[in-house]
Amino acid sequence: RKVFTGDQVLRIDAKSEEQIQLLKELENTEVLELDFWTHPVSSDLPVDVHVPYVSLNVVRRFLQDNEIPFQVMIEDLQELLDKEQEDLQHDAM
Amino acid sequence: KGRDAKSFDYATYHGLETLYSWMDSMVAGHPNLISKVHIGSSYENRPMYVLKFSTGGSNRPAIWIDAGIHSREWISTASAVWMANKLATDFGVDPSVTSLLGQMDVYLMIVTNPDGYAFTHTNNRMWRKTRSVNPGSTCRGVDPNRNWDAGFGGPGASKNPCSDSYHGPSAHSAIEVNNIVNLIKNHGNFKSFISIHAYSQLLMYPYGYICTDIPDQAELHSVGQGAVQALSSLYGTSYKVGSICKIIYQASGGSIDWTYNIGIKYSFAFELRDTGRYGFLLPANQIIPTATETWLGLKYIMEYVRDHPY
Repeated sequence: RKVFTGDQVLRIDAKSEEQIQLLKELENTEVLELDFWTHPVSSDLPVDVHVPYVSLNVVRRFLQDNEIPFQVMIEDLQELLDKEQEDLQHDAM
Repeated sequence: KGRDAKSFDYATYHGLETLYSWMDSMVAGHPNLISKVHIGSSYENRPMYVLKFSTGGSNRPAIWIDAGIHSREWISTASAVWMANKLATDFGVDPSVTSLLGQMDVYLMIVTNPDGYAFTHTNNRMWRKTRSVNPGSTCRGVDPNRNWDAGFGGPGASKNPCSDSYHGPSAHSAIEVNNIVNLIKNHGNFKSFISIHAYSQLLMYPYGYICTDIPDQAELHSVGQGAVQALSSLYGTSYKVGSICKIIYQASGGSIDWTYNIGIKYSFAFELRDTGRYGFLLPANQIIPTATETWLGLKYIMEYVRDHPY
């Protein structure tokens, strides 16, 4: 089972078309292994992206340097997955 | 087995085997209403089943509902399980449901991507695609909602097998998609096609592959608004209505574009809860509230389809 310890899901609120384009470039940067849960389309739709732990600093720096507002939607993805598994086992019993 | 459906825990997420066993209990519990149709096998050779709700007749006008085509969207499958039971238990009790099933058949596919769904339970909870091997690549899977013959290979889908929106080598190349395509084509009398996804709380209609309005845009928008009004009446959950291309993004190769283009006018896609607190990891305690409100929207669409034959 793949684990996602330390991974975070960021909610990004792009403020301009230019920032949307920057996020599209980020989406195409395969080495970061980003998983876009919702995609950069327009500045009136939020962008949710699952960021692997190893890419967190790079992505945060990129957003801060480009003044693209974001917040942490899921602090630690694995913790939420563990909770989900606990619930499933509890319900199964 | 009939009793099993009554004692089934609809308020939690279940693995594939449990869901397949539950399907058998639904058939056993409602022998004059529900049958299990085997429409083919998945890439990894798992059976693909559709629950057919029918009170008889031959090749009656029908409504198609699928869930779980993107395997990590567990709430769509869990909601479909609850709604299947609701449809069965309301038959003979709710006059509108009884009238609907007296005139039309409903085909409900609970797990549309069984390989992906099993993989999310055993290996990778965040998996979205099928599990097919892509020749020449170490990456597996095709996005089953980019593989339909509607603007195939256009914008909003990737030709990179490692991408989550990889469209596959050709339209309908994914066996999971082709099994559904064959059923729809062979049946020939579907009047509505509804695909259930998550998340974002949206109710969408075609097109996704181009941003021009469909000829029936006004009618489908009006039906969508009525459905969302019914859905929101329960808990106030806010939904948006619009075409895929205009409300989220241009996405080619989607199922409801293909069904609309072959003449199934009432083609819709739901994106269920939530809007960005849990994303794909919606807690199980929200399954029944989500399914209950979604049922109201789905029922509105099915009643409209029943009352507007074409």
